[in-house]
Amino acid sequence: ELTREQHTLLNFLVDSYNKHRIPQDMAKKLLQEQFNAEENFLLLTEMATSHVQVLVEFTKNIPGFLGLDHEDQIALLKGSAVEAMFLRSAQVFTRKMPSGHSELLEDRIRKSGISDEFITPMFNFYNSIGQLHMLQEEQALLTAITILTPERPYVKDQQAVERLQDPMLDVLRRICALHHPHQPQHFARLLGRLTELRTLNHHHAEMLTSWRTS
Amino acid sequence: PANNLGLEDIIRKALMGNLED
Repeated sequence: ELTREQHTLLNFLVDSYNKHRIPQDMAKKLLQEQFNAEENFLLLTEMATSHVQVLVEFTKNIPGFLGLDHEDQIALLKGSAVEAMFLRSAQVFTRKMPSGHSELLEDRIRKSGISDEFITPMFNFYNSIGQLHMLQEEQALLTAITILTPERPYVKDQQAVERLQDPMLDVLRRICALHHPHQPQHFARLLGRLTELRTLNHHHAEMLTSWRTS
Repeated sequence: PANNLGLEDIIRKALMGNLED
């Protein structure tokens, strides 16, 4: 069971996660219009920028975040932005979309000039997230947990970050037990996706370099 | 344009928005 405080925290996080998303007209553009490779690139960078902006808005609402050292706030966001972006994008491929939409989206990403070497692990991740059928609560919590990773580079006060992350982990563990009573490994699987995300983050840095070059 | 900003710039700007609020 969740305590009353945990319920409040969870509802607040989910509301904030749902409220802060990429503007719909931008997401629509991705599905409706035909672009060449260069326009694909521009649209995807515009979306990435928007992703980061909404991520910051969501993060500001995480209880206690704005009380952290200002440079630590930046270090946490910088270290997690790409991972949070992949987590959010995975939702697009998880949710039921009108027929053909996810194929169109996949096609556009594949034709954006990014090499297959990076695309394949990305879609593998989207598939592995899809298999977990994550709830909104799990999405929001996992995103907050990713952001509040104390071991990010340049974080000075790791303990302060840990104090914010621990209650989130506890709520996530309880949510998993409540909603997946017959899958005791569900919580561990969710955390396992965070390890996968770190690998993607690493690939992403290399991918950007190759993308810029091409 | 935002496209030309680095990740850290985008984060700093977005966080500053809060301070101005």
